[in-house]
Amino acid sequence: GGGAGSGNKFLVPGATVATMLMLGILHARRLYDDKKVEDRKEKGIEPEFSPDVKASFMKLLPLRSMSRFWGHLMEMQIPVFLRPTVYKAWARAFHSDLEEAALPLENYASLQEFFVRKLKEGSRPIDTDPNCLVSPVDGKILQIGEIRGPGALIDQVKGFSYSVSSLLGTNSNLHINDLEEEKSEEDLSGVVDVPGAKSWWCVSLASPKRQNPMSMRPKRGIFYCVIYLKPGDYHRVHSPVDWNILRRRHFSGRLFPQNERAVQTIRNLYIENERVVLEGEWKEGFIALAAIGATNIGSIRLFIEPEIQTNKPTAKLVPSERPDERMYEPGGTGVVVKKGEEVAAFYMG
Amino acid sequence: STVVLVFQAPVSEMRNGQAISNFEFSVRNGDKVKVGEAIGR
Repeated sequence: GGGAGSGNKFLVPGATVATMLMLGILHARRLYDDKKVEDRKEKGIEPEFSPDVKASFMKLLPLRSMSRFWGHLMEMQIPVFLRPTVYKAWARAFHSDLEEAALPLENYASLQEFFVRKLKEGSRPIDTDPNCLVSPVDGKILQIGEIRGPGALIDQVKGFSYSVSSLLGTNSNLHINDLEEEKSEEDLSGVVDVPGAKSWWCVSLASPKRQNPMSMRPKRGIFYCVIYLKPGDYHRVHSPVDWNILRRRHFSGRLFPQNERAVQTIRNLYIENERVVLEGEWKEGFIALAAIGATNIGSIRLFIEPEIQTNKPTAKLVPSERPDERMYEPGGTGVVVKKGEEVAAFYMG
Repeated sequence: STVVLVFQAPVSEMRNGQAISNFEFSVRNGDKVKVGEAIGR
């Protein structure tokens, strides 16, 4: 028994050392990979799509259960005297700016409350130029551009793209197609698709030679902007323009991580992940905003529809084809939202 | 997490021999942005 006892005596410390060693090696490998990414960026080498074994391994992980467990952990109440220490440690680790928090740190009962904090009045002045779109979130611009030609693709990263219709939903108001020659100008007129109305958006990407040169209407293109929010960023979503939100689509999907390494290695990241799409119209025509969740930040709440539930345990393993869709005020003008107004927030878990 | 904006806006075109410049982004890939800052005009 003694031998076995002494064997057991070394088991726990041995396992602990081995785990710490493994975590240390993983962390060092992570630092090395990040250093490589930084070096490439400094040399102006644009990251390219390079799927690896880890990415395919991701599909096997119970990401949704991990995400929901993380959410429960983040909602645990922290004793008041410990709150400033915990939130300062979080701010140091994720480069958050504590000065902007609207409330004293003691007022945030949990890390979740701190994560979805409001900012002090005036922390984010809204550009009032009527001809500009403003950023709806704090973050880093990953991709911007104009969508051209058939397929209407957006780059996930150099070497891999996805289609707008798979991001927004195949029954989006945005019909991307190349117009035939005989379509007249009025077919291009975009009037919002509202049940009962006799009109619909047809936003063509017909090549300029096909569009009627004599028409007085300004030609319109479709543009996109992809913004990545780091864990330490302010995570409320504001309105980029004055617009009417006409419909909401919720795709339950998966919860792959969304960090820069994931963008470069996981195929179809944005069109497989859980996301909420708000679609409507602004003074220049169609506009849509897709809020896409990740493993650690898997929940999206809408201030215009508080009852919506995301990151549910029952979400189908295989991303459901048909998203859950809702028309706001069918037949009406939808929900009118001003530029800079809060429309949603990301939550952890 | 990630936010993707997709929107319609006027494109640059020639009219009566004049170039009318329309929507242009005021940010580039890799830029840090904050809520409320212009990303295009």
